[in-house]
Amino acid sequence: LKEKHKILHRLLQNSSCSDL
Amino acid sequence: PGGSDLKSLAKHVYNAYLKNLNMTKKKARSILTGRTSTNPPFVVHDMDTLWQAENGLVWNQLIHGAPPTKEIGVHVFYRCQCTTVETVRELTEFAKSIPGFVGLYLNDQVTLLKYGVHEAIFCMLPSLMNKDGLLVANGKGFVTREFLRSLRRPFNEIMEPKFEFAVKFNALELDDSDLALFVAAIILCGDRPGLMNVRQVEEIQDNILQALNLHLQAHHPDSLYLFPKLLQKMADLRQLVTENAQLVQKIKKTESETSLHPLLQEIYKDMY
Repeated sequence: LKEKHKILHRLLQNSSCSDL
Repeated sequence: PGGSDLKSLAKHVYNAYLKNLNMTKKKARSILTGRTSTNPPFVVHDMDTLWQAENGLVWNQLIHGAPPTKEIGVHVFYRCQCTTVETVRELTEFAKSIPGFVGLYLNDQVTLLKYGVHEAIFCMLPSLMNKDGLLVANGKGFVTREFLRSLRRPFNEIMEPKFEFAVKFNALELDDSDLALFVAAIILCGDRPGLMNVRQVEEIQDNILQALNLHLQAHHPDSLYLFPKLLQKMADLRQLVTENAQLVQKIKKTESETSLHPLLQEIYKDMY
């Protein structure tokens, strides 16, 4: 699931996500 | 949990909603009804007014990552995607503030968001809608339903089902404190495919639903059966999301030059 949902993972672990 | 615990849970979830979700129903309704001192929204009702809105910076952000397009339906589709992505980001922060959520397996947090965010978005959209259109660009614009209906197929099919849902949902007259708990209950749903620890999710959702039921009894004492009506809306939202996912698949297939944001690709992949 982690591999397929990298952006969701990053959103959950950090509040900012530069590629949004 | 006792009544006071449920009350404090309701308050906590409401505060998390106010902190993380930018456009509240209260703010949207004050703009839609003209009860605000700020400028009324710029009305987008045809190609010219859409172009004026884009050039007059009604929208804060440009559309990033998507190929430039001259086709109006595609352009509107990209705008919908921008708003969805931003709301997914807000909802993720909101979810993290729901007691118990960050204690779940990371895998389950991903699953809950994957399946829950669109249902949450479609139950918050009615806050921005009336039967004639919807607020966009943080309340600075208002896009008419007729204009969205006038786009060519399949882009004219994106928003119309959401308007039909919104008209019925708005009749329940929920406010932000009700919506906060309802959105939390949608996200913490124990029957999402692939959850590792179903019971842990169900326990959190059960608490939220108890808090919602108690809150509705106190907040809407004259509205009979509001709680079961909302449980029914959860099923309706699931149907709305399934249809939306099918439409996105259709657009992907038939509109080969149209791109989908990477976050939305992740969410839709192997969804239903």
